[in-house]
Parts: sequence; structure tokens; C-alpha cells
Amino acid sequence: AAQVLIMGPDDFIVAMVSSLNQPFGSGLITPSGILLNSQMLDFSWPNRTANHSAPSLENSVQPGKRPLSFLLPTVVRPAEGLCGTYLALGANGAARGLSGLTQVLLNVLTLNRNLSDSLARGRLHPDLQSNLLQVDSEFTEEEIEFLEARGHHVEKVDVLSWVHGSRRTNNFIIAVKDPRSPDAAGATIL
Amino acid sequence: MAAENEASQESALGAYSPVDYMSITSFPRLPEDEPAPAAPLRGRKDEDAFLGDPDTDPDSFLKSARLQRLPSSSSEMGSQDGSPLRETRKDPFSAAAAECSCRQDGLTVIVTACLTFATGVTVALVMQIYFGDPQIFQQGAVVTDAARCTSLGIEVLSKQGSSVDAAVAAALCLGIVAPHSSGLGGGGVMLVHDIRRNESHLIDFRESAPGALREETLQRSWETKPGLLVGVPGMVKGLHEAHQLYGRLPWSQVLAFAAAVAQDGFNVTHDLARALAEQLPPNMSERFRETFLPSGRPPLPGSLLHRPDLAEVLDVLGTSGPAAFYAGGNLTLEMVAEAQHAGGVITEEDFSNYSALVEKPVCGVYRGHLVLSPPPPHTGPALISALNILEGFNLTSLVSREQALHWVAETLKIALALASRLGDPVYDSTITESMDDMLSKVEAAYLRGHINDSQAAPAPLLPVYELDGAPT
Repeated sequence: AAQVLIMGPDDFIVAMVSSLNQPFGSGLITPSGILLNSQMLDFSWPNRTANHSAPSLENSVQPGKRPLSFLLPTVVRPAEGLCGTYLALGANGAARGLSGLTQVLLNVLTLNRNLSDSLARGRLHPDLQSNLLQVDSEFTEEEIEFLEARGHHVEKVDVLSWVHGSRRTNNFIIAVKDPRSPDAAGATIL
Repeated sequence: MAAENEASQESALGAYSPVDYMSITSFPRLPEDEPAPAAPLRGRKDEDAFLGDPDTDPDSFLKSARLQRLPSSSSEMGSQDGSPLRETRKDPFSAAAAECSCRQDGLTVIVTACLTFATGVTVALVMQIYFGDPQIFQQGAVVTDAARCTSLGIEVLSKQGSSVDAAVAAALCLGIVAPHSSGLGGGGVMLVHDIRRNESHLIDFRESAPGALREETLQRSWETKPGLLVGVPGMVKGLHEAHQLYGRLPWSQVLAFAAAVAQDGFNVTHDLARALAEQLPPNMSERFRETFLPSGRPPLPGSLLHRPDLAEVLDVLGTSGPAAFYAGGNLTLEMVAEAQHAGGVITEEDFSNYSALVEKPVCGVYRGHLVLSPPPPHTGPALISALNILEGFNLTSLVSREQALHWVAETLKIALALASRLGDPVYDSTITESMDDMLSKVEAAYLRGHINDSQAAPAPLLPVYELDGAPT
């Protein structure tokens, strides 16, 4: 998925996530150069996956229906009044994006870390179908040992998801990309 | 003689100055070489005494005071007879109306002009505040997956584009620079929040299933017929809808920003180079090769790639709007033909029936903050459920990271299981009930109660349905 996060001078916050599903979508490209998506793969139908997980009736294929989506552009603002922290967050990586967003929100709103640190810290994701707890390369061996001691089956992977964000606290605005992404960029108008 | 003249002028000025200083500084000055009036003007001391005369009738006092100022403040000095000022028993506005009307009119004109001018300026300022462009360019921030598109977003903002204008341009740019992850043939979701009004809209332009798509067909042939995987693209309609609601620059201008990126070329990103090297589609066509592998092999990061084909498409969309994409024109026919050629069932009707949805996001309160996220078929409610569960743990900076990680892992297992129950609420009313449960703090407390603080759950607490689709 591709992410666009904007906090503009017009006092609007825009968070957008778009996707073709797989890399290059279906791989089909029109003479005009438009790549066609493969989004129907996000529906659920019997015997599709090797792990034989139960298909979701709520997400079954029907004409005109939109498939389940983990595109989660997220905006945070103070619950009361105007003063406080505003966030615009986005994530890729499908279900891993939900895990990533949760942990970034926890870092910023509960542990009061700055946005850069919150995005940089290691993240985990429980893969329910394999019952493995995936952790990214930022995790230390001590952390992995602790999780294993508590009964988690840990699998270390390079990257789980990219989470980018922008934060506004009163009139100070900052844009931060996930340091795991080699190409993303955040820019701020001062 | 010159020295005498100068002295004469100075003495003449000196004669004026004490009489009416304000008149000299505030109004058109008398010619400095004008001879002194035959009758001496009343001195300041005399004037004060006169103005302070307790026996003077208040009305006549005001009238007289007005007359007092006229000789030096009127711009029609030349028309005056130069007679000394004196108190009059007659009402100058009735008996001497003809004589004074021109003086009164002059003052009225000046006052009226001043008032009109001040009112005009005030109205103009107020209109500028409400309807004009912002005079102070405040801060802004843009983040995207590619530096080129981030700078484009900043460029749009700096040209007085709205945040949504910048988002539309940057999103289209990503479709050019990062074609492996998004593009005109895809879909997405945009959340727009107005800070001042505390209002949010969610524009859902997720792809929808073609009218002729059936589960059995997919089950049987999805691996061999990639055309079956193509949903009706929502990107163009969604971005246009967002622009209709919140755009400031013309649609054609916003698309021209992105078209310029395609036309002028861009540097291949590391991610695109890696995708072209490692994640090429198995059914890659000759057209795909010509477009992305022009030299026969994956481009290196940093090499220049042009997409004049997409620049042309964006120009057409900028001129004709989304109709060029959805209303059965060349672009529609091409997409339908390409998908059907690869076994797909999508039709022109599917395109013409497609519409982007404008909805309200789901929201939850987490530690004094409002968290806004997309409603089903997106998994925003599961995200809020995760936060609701975590809110009840004593998560502070004093808690060890390891303990926090355990709670997070167990919470996410529940949240992801909840997410697997979601789908399109238009087709299943039970999804709205599931969503309400996920947003409930009471339900979150119940789920939290099943998390063991020291041991991972051996099996999922809730039933888990298929997530994340394809084995790819």
C-alpha cells in the first residue's frame, strides 16, 4: 500500500492509503499504461490458503461488494478542545499494519515518546494462522527470550510494516517517515 | 529684499500659528505669501474665553464653534469675505442658509467621504479574512512513500492548494513513482479531518467486485486467470470526490502537477527497483516488459524512468474528469478488454455503476484523545478495540518493555481475530453489531480479563477467520 499523510496550513489533516493488493496488482497493464489491481484476493473463499483457515462468511464474494481491508489511515486529535496532540498515521503490510499502528499509538499517547522514536522502535505482529509471534529486526535478543519465556513462539523477520506519521502539537508540526523505508520522505514547511 | 520677504513670510506664518495650529497642520495650508486679513483673527486666549462664555446658549455655542473653525479648515478660503468672526443672533442655518450651505456641504462631504471610505475598508478587510487567501503561510507537513511525491505535495501547498489538493497530487504521483503499490487501476481510502470544525469525512474508494463475479469461479480459476482478480478501480472517482469536497485549486491543475512527474521522469526508488527485481508478476506481458524493463533487465535505483503514457492519461482525466475513466470511453474499454482477455468478468457496466462512498469514520477515545479510523469493510473498529483493551492495563513508562510487549501481543491476537469477522456492512447487517461491540469499552474490559499477565494464551481466545487473503 502507498501512504500520503498531510497536515496543511488550512488546518486540515489528510491521511490516505491506497493499494493495488499484490505488487503491480494483477500484473495486467492496459495500452494506456494503467496497471489493474488484484483486490479480489482480499475476499475469503474456501480452500484458498494452505493452512485451511475457516473462510469468513462476512467477507465472501458477492457482486458489487467491497472486500475486507486493512487500509487504515488514522487521525488522532484531543478529545476535548483544540490544544494537544494531533496525529496522522498510515501503515502498509495489511494485517501487520494494524499491529504497527497500535504500537505507534501506544508509544506516542501512552508512553509519551516523540514521533520519531515511536516509529523507529521494534514492532511485533501475531500471525494467527501460523500461531507465530513475528518480531522485526529492531527487537533485541533479550526481548525475544522474554517473550519465548512467556510461551510465545517468536519468529524474527526483517520488516513487518512501514508506518509513517505526522504530528502537530499546538502550532508545531513535524512529518516523520518510518526509518525502515529507504525511499519515503517527510517534509515540513516552517 | 529677499531677506525682507522671508522675514515677512515668517511673520505672516507666525501670525497664523498661534491662532489655529491644528488647522495649519491638518488641513490645506494657506498660501504663505497671502497678506494678513484686515481684521485680526481671534487669538487663542480670546477664543478660549469666548468658548468658555457661560452665558452662551449651547446650540449657538456649537454653531459658533463650527463657524470658528471654518475659515481655517475650509478648502474654499478664497470664497470667504474675510470678515471677522462674531457671534450671531440669527440662525445661520436658516437665515444665512444660502451663505453657509456651501460650507456645511463641504464638511458633510468630507465627513461622508471619510465614513464611506472607512466603512469600505472595514468591509473589504472582513471579506478578505473570510473569503481571501491566508495572508500568513503557516506550517504544514507532508509524508509519502517517495521523496519526489513528498516534494510535490509541498509544492501544491505552497501554491495555495488545500491539504486535499496536495494529497490528490501526491497520491497520483505515487501511482507513477511507486506503480508496484498503487495507481489509477487501484483503490484506497482517504480520511479528512477539519481541525477547527472538528469534522471528519472518510472517502472510501475501495474496489468493488464485478457484477458477474462468483465465488465458484474464483475458487476454480483465480490462480490461472488473473483477470478474475481485478475489481472495479475506485482511485479516480475517490480522488475526484475528495477534490469536489475540499479542493481549492482546479482539478485540471492538480492533475497537471502529477502529469508533469510522469512526463519529466523520475528516479527509480530502491523499493521499485527491488520489486522489479524480485516481485515481478508471473504473467508478465510484453507491454509490462516494455514499460518497466525497457533495457531488458530491472532498472537500478536512481535511474531515470519516464511515463509519457500515464502523463497522457492524467491530461485526459484533468480535462474530462472521471467520466473519461468510467463512462465507457477508450480508457474504460481498454481496461475491460485487458481484464477479460486474462479471464476476467468485469464489464463497462461495472465501471459506470461504481461510486465512491463518503462516510463518517469510526472513533474511540483513548487516554483523552479521539482516534478516528475507517469503518467496515476496513478494520478500523478492530484498531480501536485494541486500544480500548490496552487502555485498561497499567501501561506506563515504569512498566518494563518486556511486560508491555506481552500485553500488546495478547491484545493484538484478540484484535486481529475481531478484524477477521468484518466485511462490507452493505451486504451483512450483523457487521454493524460486531462493530458496535468492538467499539465498546465494556466489551474491551471483558476481553482484557481473559489475558494472562504472565503467559501467552495457548489458543486464540476468539474464532479466527481467514485474514490477509492470498498465499502470495
